Amino acid sequence: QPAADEITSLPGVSGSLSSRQYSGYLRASGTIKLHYWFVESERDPENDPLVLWMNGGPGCSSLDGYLSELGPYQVNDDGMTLRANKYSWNQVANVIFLEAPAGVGFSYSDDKNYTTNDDETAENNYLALLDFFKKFPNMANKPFFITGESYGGIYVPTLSVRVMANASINFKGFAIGNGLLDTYLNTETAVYYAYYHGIIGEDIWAKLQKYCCTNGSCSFVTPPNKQCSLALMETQDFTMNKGLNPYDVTGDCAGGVPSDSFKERTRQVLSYFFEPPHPKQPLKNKVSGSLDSN
Amino acid sequence: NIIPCINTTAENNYLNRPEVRKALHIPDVVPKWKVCSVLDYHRVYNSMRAQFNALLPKHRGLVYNGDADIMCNFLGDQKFVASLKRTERGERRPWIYNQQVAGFVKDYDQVTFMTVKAAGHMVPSFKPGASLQMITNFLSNQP
Repeated sequence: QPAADEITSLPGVSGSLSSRQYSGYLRASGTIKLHYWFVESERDPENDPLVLWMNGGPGCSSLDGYLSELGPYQVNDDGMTLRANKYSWNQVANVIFLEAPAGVGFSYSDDKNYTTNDDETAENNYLALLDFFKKFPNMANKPFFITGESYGGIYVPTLSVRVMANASINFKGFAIGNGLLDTYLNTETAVYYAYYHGIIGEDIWAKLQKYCCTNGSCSFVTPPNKQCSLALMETQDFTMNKGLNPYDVTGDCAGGVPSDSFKERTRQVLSYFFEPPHPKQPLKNKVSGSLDSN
Repeated sequence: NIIPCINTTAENNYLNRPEVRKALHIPDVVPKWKVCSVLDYHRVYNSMRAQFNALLPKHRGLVYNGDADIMCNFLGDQKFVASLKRTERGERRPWIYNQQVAGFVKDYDQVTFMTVKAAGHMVPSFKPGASLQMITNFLSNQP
């Protein structure tokens, strides 16, 4: 293990850490350096499996996964002290939290070029993983699982197919929580979810049925007409723009109903998860048989 | 912060303390930590169907959903897993944690879909005990 990366003490934790932890950088392509925080298993680090965890976004930090979801410590409201999480996943596994892509959290690139996409992200995550195994050769042969959440629904499978092709990695499987796996299905089912959870009422549902559905078959992703498109926009307005917490529809929205300027900023996030409710535009000036018409 | 309705103030304050950065070996050239950064990120894929089809013959998969989330709602992921047309392994059934129904499971050949009852998007935050049970069973290839 890299002694330079070992965390010898963690501010806000009194006493020794519950297991060995490491924090540092993994090399990816070019000048990209991805930050990792690795926690050994509290049970049996030599025999327990290795799990990689990635939060989504895209653009959100996996340290949120460590400090508020499944890591061994969580931050108290004072922002100064930590409390032990007795349900941390490193009760049963060695866990790597990887901040990716570059530009997220503490990960960075010397050239400050933070333009990227799904494939580049997967490739850089793969290269960083190879660097991890160089740093931690004792982890290289363990049963290995790739896990993540949200936009991790893209990160996890795209990285997994690369890892699968490397026979030297003992890759066993993958797990995805509330993952974006298919934008078409995510968009279509959100309408049903909103209706059956009482978020939209009978008035909008009646419009959706009238304008988007034929003989019980509905088209909520590619609206067939403008009225359907408007009903879908009303639906999206109820679910995303009224102050409902879209991550927990039965709970509160921290800070109350967000301001209009905040909602405007969150539109970018929504654009990754949902197809826009734009009606199919009929072709004008149809030209049959010519290559140009394609 | 571009995440609506989630308060990350405590994490933000903690990770930007100089002594925490030092403990984590973060160099001075690295800017302040933010929970989410606005990147110039381009989505390439609309679906992970091809990746799942490549992975599942040899590797195990678990798709789980807190059922109170509408950003990535459980119906969409349930339909996605069903659409892979893997062989079904039994009926949809409840799963139990602490003698209570913790959600519902549908097993297929090499892949399991499960819900976590009354959990939001970040399942390990909302239902920590149930999620630890879930991942423990998955890692050890138990039902």
